[in-house]
Amino acid sequence: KEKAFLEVFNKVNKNLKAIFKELSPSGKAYLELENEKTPLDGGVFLKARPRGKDVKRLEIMSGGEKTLTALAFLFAVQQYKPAPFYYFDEVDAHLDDANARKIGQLMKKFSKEAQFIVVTLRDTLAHFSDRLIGVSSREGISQIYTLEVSELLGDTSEIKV
Amino acid sequence: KEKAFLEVFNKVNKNLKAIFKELSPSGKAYLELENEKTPLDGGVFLKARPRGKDVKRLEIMSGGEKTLTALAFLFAVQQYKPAPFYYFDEVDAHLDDANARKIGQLMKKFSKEAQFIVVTLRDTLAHFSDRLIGVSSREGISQIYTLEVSELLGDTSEIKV
Amino acid sequence: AYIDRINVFGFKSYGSRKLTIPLGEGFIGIVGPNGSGKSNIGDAIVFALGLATAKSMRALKLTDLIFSSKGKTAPYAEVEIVFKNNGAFPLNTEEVSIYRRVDLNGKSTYKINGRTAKYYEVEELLSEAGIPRQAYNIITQGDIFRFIKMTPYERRELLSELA
Amino acid sequence: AYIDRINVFGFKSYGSRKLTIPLGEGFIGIVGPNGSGKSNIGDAIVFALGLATAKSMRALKLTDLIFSSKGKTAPYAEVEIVFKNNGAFPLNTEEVSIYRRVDLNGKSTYKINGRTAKYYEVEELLSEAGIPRQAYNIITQGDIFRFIKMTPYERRELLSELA
Ligand SMILES: Nc1ncnc2c1ncn2[C@@H]1O[C@H](COP(=O)(O)OP(=O)(O)OP(=O)(O)O)[C@@H](O)[C@H]1O
Ligand SMILES: Nc1ncnc2c1ncn2[C@@H]1O[C@H](COP(=O)(O)OP(=O)(O)OP(=O)(O)O)[C@@H](O)[C@H]1O
Ligand SMILES: [Mg+2]
Ligand SMILES: [Mg+2]
Repeated sequence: KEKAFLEVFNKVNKNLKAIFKELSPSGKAYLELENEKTPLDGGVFLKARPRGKDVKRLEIMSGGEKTLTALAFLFAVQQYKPAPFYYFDEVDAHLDDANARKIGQLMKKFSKEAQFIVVTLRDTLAHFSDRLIGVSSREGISQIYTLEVSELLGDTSEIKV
Repeated sequence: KEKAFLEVFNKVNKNLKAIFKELSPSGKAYLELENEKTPLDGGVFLKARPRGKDVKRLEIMSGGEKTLTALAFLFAVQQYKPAPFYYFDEVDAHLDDANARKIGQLMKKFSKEAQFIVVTLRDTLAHFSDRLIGVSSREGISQIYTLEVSELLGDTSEIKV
Repeated sequence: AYIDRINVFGFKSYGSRKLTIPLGEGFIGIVGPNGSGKSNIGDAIVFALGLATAKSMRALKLTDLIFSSKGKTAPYAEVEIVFKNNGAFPLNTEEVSIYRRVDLNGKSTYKINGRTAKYYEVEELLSEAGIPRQAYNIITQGDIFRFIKMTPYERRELLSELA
Repeated sequence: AYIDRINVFGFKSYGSRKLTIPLGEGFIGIVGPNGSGKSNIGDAIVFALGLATAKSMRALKLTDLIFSSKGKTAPYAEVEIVFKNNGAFPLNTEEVSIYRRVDLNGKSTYKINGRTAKYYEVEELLSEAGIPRQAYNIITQGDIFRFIKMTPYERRELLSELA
């Protein structure tokens, strides 16, 4: 039982390190066992050291750094054992444009293995989608329609996916 | 004492109604006394009815609707009795572009009466500022410099140092 | 497997009419103004798949999910999630439909591929198809920080469940 | 009144050097990449004006605010907020400076216009200048929803304080 857990822990940890490196080239994020000898007696810490900085408690990271670390962890789990679909609601709320683009690229890559349903208010992530659903409200009733990604205002030409 | 409270209540309520109307033209937001006879024995409710919809409990509103209602309330208080400065950190995180622009215009207007220090990751609000401060990080140490509003390209995250 | 489409009637802001939300394989972007009804799509998924203990649907009681406007209320709210199976579910249909309706009296009815089912049957089916019990594959607004805020023990639990 | 500039040394991400953040009248936008140090400006204001009970500075203890990197730590963290007075403060200087330093032992020192002061003197001065005690004029990341989440009584209190 402990053996099975350690296999998951090590694989997800390996994924996390690689994914975070992709997001924050000279930063790192990793998992750490509280209890190395008897892992199932302790917890699992999530540690992050954004580029140029020390490993600090997660709570003092900025909103964007927390978002990147959390998404990297989620993608690391998904890479190990994908759920059939993922639903993301405004996960780009606290990401600057450059980081939103990196997350968009990762989502594009991982959406080959699982369905990604991504709600966003900004074009950046939307430009990476295969298909777009538009939602509007008329007199309090939602209307649903399909959009072409090229119909997005803002410049689709500069985003080669 | 009750008289003084009612004067504040009525004035802020009047401001709130007008400001929210500006943000959401066929919607409304207002304050309501829990106890009409003895106001100071009860609380003050914040009620909102976004365009086309019924008055619903605040919690079931969308993230953007909550943000607009909260900002309208804050501006209503400010219009009655401005603090010397206001600091807003990413209040546009859950606003679509059109609403971010409306908030930018209101902030522009109210910044004649009080200093507005506005942290944002998106150009929309930044374009309304009188002056821009850029922040970047080199080896974990923050650098501060001034920017021209005209220097804003698509990206507030790709600032030249 | 993936969600091919979602059929709704009387659910939250979708009005008292049959409406189909087309999804499909790959990376689907959902866009539109504040308050238009984007997050309600996530709520529809959480509702139909019985994941409400893991996620908030911003409703104090189930009947809050029934469309109401200007005094009029829909007679019930129903959501049907239609998956393309691709061998993920232990059923031999090409599509797998999970349906839930809540009536004005608050009573829920579940259906799997059109026949009435108990909640635990839906729960088991989803677990077989790889949809995690704590629904960490569904990130609602603001929910992303839970991976940061969770305790080391909760994180260990999440990993153990994958084993 | 308005904040003309903020001088810092050893505070959070601003390093072990004297740094001036120029602000000034009107609408000032603060932009830059994630993690660059924008929100730390708000924390500097909250720190120096003694508003930490009303606001989080994302620090478990005061000494967390002292710059540290790669094993090295600044000897102390200090922040000076320089206001243009314009008659808002009951002092007859053109500028009003409110300063706070925290040492490695966690001890705080306040100064008003350069002379050492007690915390309650800073508190009274700010109150005279119209800076509210619950600091609702300072909205940190995610904090905007407090106006929605506050109870009807808290909202009544906020309005009473204005009277
Ligand atoms: N039972 C109901 N009947 C009618 N309308 C409802 C019901 N429940 C919720 N709504 C409406 O749904 C709207 C919220 O929809 P939703 O949260 O999906 O918006 P959104 O597109 O995600 O917006 P945002 O971009 O601001 O997050 C609210 O305006 C609310 O009034
Ligand atoms: N005592 C300290 N010493 C050195 N660096 C620190 C200290 N305290 C915080 N930091 C650093 O400050 C950074 C966060 O800065 P801040 O929250 O201002 O970023 P931000 O520009 O607001 O980013 P975002 O756009 O993501 O919100 C973190 O990376 C953290 O490591
Ligand atoms: Mg939403
Ligand atoms: Mg920040």
